[in-house]
Formats: sequence, structure tokens, C-alpha cells
Amino acid sequence: MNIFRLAGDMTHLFSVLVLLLKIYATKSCSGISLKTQELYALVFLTRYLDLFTDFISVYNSVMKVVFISSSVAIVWCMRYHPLTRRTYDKDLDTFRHYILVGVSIILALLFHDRFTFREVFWAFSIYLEAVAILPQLVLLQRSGNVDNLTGQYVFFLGAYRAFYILNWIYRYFTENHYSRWISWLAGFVQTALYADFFYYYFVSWKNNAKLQLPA
Amino acid sequence: EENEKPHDEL
Repeated sequence: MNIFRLAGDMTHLFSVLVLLLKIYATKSCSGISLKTQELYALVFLTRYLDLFTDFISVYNSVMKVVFISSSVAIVWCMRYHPLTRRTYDKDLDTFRHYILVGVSIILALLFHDRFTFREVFWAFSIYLEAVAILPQLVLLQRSGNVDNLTGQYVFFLGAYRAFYILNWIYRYFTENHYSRWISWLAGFVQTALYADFFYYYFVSWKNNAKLQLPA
Repeated sequence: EENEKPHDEL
């Protein structure tokens, strides 16, 4: 565990906490894309298949459980919770996310480390995670105004993979650890998708103004 | 053949 990896995990954890806080405190999930949340639930459920077969550390297992349970809880709040499900901007959240699932399945079947059940699902989760933010970004762009907590949620979620890239670079030089090229490529795509958002986030932060995305 | 390496990252 190095400082970059820890920073990545913490920003990831923080993004989830900010999102749960937003839904709990404001009793609203407006501005949040259910499509993106469903994709994340699918990402964690398929990536952490090793939760019961490989023990790495208590930290590792706890984080896996946190990411699986929080993503499922958020989907539940948006779909079924009597108070919050009505605040979901259904009409703005029209991204055809099943296309992302389909493309990720095809990519995982073609490009993987080994043709085993677990490795194909792992590759699928990496590809899907790289693009899972797209419905959320489209929803924000459509609604224009972004509330503070939602803006912070997306910011921390984007920062997490950027820290992971630094962690892979660090591990490459210090441990001679060779992260799989699948993670490198998907990690870069994932971080690049946030470039626009990061730009407007920093501009609004510098000007101490409300975050607004151009139409 | 080497065994499947566990994924140590999240």
C-alpha cells in the first residue's frame, strides 16, 4: 500500500459517502443518474467475485463489502425508497446504458488475461467502470446546474482513478509490479472522460462560484 | 503454468 493507492481508495470511499450524505440529508437524488449507479453496482458485483475465494487483507475485504453494499443501497434508494424515488430526474436520465454493458461484455470476451470465469468478469468490470460515469455526465450537462454535493461526488469519483494511475506508476518503479495493461488503458480512458468536468469544477472553485456546465 | 494471481487492488 502506497500513498497514491491510499489516496485513490479514500477519494473513492469519500465520493460514496458524499453521495449517501446528499441522498440522506436532502432526501433527494435529483441530479444523480440511476443508470450510472446501476452500472457501478454491476461493476462491483462482477469484480469482487473473489471476495469469498481469495483473502488479501481485512482492509481489502471491508472495502469490497462497502463498495458493493453502498452501490446496491443507492440503487435501492433511487428505485424503491418511497421518499427519494420521486426526486429522481427520470426524464433527463435517458442514456442507453445497456449499450455500455454490451460493449464491455464483447471487449471482455475478446481481451482478458486468461479465459477463466473470474478473469473475464474482472476484465468486464474494468471496461464497464471506465465508461460507467457517462450517463451521469450527460445528466449533469442536461440539467446545467449542479448542486454542491453532486459536484463533489463526481469530482472525488474522477480523482480516484487518477490516483490509481499514479499508484501503478509508483508500483512499476518500486516493486517492479506490472499492472495489467487492461487496467492502464481503461484507467486512462476513465480519467480522460472527466477532463471536461474537472476543468469546469476548478474554474468554479477558483471563482468561488456555483458549478455550471455549458449546455 | 502459474496460478491465477489474485487481484490485490480494488
